[in-house]
Amino acid sequence: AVNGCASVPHSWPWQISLRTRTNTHLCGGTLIDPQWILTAAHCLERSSVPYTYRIFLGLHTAKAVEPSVQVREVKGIFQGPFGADIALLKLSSPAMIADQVIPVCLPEDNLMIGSRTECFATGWGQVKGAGGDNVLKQTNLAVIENKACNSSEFLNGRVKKFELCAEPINGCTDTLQVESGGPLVCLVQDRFVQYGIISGGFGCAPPKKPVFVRVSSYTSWIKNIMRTN
Amino acid sequence: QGSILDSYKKTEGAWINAHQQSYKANTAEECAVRCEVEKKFTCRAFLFFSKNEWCLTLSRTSKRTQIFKTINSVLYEKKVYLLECKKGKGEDYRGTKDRTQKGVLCQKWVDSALHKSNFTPENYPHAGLEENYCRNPNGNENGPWCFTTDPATRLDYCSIPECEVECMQCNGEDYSGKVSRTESGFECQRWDAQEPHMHGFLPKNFPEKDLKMNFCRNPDGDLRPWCFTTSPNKLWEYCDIPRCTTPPPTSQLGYQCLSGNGKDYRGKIAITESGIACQHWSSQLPHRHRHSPENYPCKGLDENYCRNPDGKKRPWCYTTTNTTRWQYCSIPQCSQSASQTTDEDISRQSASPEECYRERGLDYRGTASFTITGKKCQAWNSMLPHRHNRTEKNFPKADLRENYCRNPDNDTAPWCYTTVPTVRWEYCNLQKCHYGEPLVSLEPPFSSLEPGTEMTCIIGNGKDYRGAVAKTNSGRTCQEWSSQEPHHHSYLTPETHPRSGLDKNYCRNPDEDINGPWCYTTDPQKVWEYCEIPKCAPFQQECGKPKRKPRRCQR
Repeated sequence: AVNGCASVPHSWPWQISLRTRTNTHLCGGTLIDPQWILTAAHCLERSSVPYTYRIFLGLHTAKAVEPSVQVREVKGIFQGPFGADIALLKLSSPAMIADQVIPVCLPEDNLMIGSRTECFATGWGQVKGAGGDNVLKQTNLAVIENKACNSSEFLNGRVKKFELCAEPINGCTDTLQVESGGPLVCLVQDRFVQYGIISGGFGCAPPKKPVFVRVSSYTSWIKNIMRTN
Repeated sequence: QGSILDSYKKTEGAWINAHQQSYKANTAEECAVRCEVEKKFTCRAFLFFSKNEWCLTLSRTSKRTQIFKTINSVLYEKKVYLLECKKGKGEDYRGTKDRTQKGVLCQKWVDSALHKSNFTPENYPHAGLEENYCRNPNGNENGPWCFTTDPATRLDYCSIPECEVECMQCNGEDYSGKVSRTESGFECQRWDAQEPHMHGFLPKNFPEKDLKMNFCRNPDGDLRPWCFTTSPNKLWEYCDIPRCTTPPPTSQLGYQCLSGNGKDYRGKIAITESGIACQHWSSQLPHRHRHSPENYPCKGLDENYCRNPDGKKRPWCYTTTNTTRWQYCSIPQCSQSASQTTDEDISRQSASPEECYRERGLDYRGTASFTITGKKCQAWNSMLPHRHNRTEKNFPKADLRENYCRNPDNDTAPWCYTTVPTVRWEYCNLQKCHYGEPLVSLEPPFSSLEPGTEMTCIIGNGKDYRGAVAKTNSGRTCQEWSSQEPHHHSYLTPETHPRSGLDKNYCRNPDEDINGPWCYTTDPQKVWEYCEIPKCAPFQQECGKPKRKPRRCQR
């Protein structure tokens, strides 16, 4: 996270850790249903075999030593359409919903989130100087309209409508490790809704590509995959 | 056909002090009729009290009139009296300009001591010859005029600006004209539409950017006004707006300290808050950028001074280090003497937010900026959409920063003016601190975004349903909640139930009917009917609601 901070333990209870069978953290992701995980497709580049991955839920520390931690195997991988950087993982068995394990809401199909809306990105990436290097971190960001994002000198015309830009609200101080696959969530009424998946360049330095997959562009696809599988 | 109220500007929770006449009235329309036929004075506005079925016609309103906040009244002001600009020759001008173009005070129209004339209110009863205001009773080609108080000058014209500004200053961020075609001829898409192009420039998120109709605007600090086009093959394009020949307003002179978001800061601080020297705006090293002085001629991008050319929270600059592209600067607030500002003061300015308030919240200094019904707060230093006197200057100890909720006037709780033109002010979405509770609570200080964004299924009785189903279970189309036709339902309206999401004609459950969402139908034979909306799956019922509330990062 950029210019972020350690989060309140279990205040983002949909956040999961995508790990290898040897429990090495690969990427972030989110619980969207007791048996389904949303993450970035590029997190799964090393293998297309479901059982090479594990999902850790209900954790705050990267060491996953809390009693609330649940571990599930992955039994199905569903890559997003048209090469989009989005993927669904089906768990071998449903996660048990608890105070530390709660799904995030999905946005309505094709709903556009307004520019300037304040949202949060979360992950276990390093936060230099902000403490809590081994716990889940968060940073707050403001959504930038694609037209404005595309007008920047680095992203000139490369942001597609199924992608989303956001920038740090409290100013940029450094470029820090990104947390692919993790969520960008925004408060709608009294619920957090996932509008983005951390996908590409993220930080203060010139981003190399758009930063978030726009989840609302894929809501129909997500629901369809979950319904038919 | 329109309503009699169309010619009035409506503001909830407002009051003005003026000569008045009291009437009984069941509806605002009835009161408007009273105003139209008022014999005792020229009625320019009225106050309507729906609870008491009572109204007051008022003699005075203008852009300069002080408005007070109240709880139960709705102020209706005749729009014509609020315009301080002229259309065409200005025969309809009813503003309060009372000096000629040379600055000489006008003579009262009823006064003939100095210059005698036939232009009296009696002879021209419909020409608005009130006080000594500039008027154009004879349709003069040069616009409104007046007899002067200078014995040597019988009459002179007044300098009244045109209402429609069809040229632009600087980058056209203040352009408010009606050009709605792009430079190559594409028709513009409406800002409140999502077809043919979906976009995030929602008018509600940019209340100060005047995103009306499909007019060319510049909400993102681009080089000049633009719009999304109605062509599916062309997302957006610049509009060809002529530059004004007159210089930009003198406010561009700017401040030497921080006021508001610092867009007018023109001081010489050139170092970021973490102590990095700023890059020169005219340089492209080490960071390539487009905020050059040539691209942004009115933003004061001199040397490497901290500036805010793009509407960020505070002045900032590109830094001279490769690893940090940009950073905010620490600029002393205008309310403080720069020489007295200490590191401690700056630290206090950026202190952690408080998300609950004690007692009446007089010392609340948090960053909550949404009202109890989810409306975004208007910035205290802004006079749009609501003009007011709760400014930093008038209430220097009230910390009226940005659009944060405050209680400058000893009200019962922190409040703010809202960015919704029809709702003047509301209390904020804040809770009272419990005894012993830390000032930083776990509740994030923001509220809802947009109705219709999330729950497409119903939980419980569906009172929180905000989906877009607008047909009943027998297939009838729903009546709009704001409409009283074909079924009159004054008790359940967006005004009476502002938190029930009564948007358009969507099925809702404002009265918490145990059988779920419903709507009035457009069928005159069927007043209302339930809607068929799927129940949420068990896991959806709790989605997105953490048991432990997250907290914003503290700087």
